[in-house]
Amino acid sequence: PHLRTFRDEFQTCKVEGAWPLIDNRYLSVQVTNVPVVLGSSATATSKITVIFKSYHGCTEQKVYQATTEDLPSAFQDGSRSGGEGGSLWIVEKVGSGGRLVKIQARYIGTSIIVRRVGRYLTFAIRMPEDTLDFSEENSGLQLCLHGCPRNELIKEHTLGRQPLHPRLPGSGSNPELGPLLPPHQIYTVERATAKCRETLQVEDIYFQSCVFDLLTTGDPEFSMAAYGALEDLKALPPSKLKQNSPRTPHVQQNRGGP
Amino acid sequence: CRIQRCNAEYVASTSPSSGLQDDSPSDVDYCIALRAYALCTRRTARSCRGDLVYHSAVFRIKELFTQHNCSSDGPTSSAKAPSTSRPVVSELCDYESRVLASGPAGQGKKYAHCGLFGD
Repeated sequence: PHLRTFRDEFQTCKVEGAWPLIDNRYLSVQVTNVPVVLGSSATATSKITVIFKSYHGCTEQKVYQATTEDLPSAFQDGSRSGGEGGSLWIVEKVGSGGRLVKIQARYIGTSIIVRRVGRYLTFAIRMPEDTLDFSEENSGLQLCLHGCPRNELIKEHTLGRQPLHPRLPGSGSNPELGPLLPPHQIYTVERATAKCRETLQVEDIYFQSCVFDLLTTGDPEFSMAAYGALEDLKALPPSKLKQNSPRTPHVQQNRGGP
Repeated sequence: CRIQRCNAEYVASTSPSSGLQDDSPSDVDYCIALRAYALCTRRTARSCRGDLVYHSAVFRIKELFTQHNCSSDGPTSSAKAPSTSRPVVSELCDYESRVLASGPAGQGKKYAHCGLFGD
């Protein structure tokens, strides 16, 4: 999946299997990623578990779990809210990017959105910086805090300074991707770019992710994942992310196509 | 190492002139102050490694948690209290009102975003 960290680093990672996104004194988030295409190291998220840890005087421990088969609008214990004075609650919404569940943890100023896009899940969170404790020692592996380990990295960007000509799968420039075996249809860069332009107005990192996903999977449903991620970003303000000008030049034309 | 700043903030928040309603803080207020103190020391842990004042503070905080029967989880700053009463629980459990209550420094709180999507 594509990861945007709390430090605004933007990465595309393999991270197959179960990985922790966040693990601090307030909450723990773990995801499970599964391969999407035979022969590619790319994976997508099939399960998300969020544990809101007990917070004295505000909420007892609550667990939320979503899978590709089930995106519940309740915690595991069946409740839709918890804590004192509605400090923790879930609401379900249907937006243009698909069905989503929003969890609000008022006591820690935190909002989470879990979406199902096509067959897979997306995750977005907004937390106050002062609850993150970047400097904490032994904070362990947390993808949202530290990004992916180097050996899990497929691609890396810097927000606001991303290259206009990203390396794309099929260009022969990334040997880690291996041969692609699209299960649906073959997308050329031109077709993938055109498809992503249907939903994304600005040719930024999210747009590049959309093109990447179409080229990697050949699955048109993946074009909605980046769109949904952007919608979540807008729904969880304020954010430091600045989108580039809509006039950004086109993504590099890949004559070699997959 | 910013342990002295943590110490000063803790002393200020528990002193009689800290703006609390009574001369001595309630148990709830005291535990909030203590948790904020613990959080402050954790944040400065890396730069304070080996500093005797820091390590003494960490040791003392553990003792104070036990001594005052405070839980280590819970709010670290108090909600703005009405002039005649203590903050109610729902206010303590509302982060936004807590940071607003913490004064001008709390009004510019920054948020961070993390997202995972696509393949």
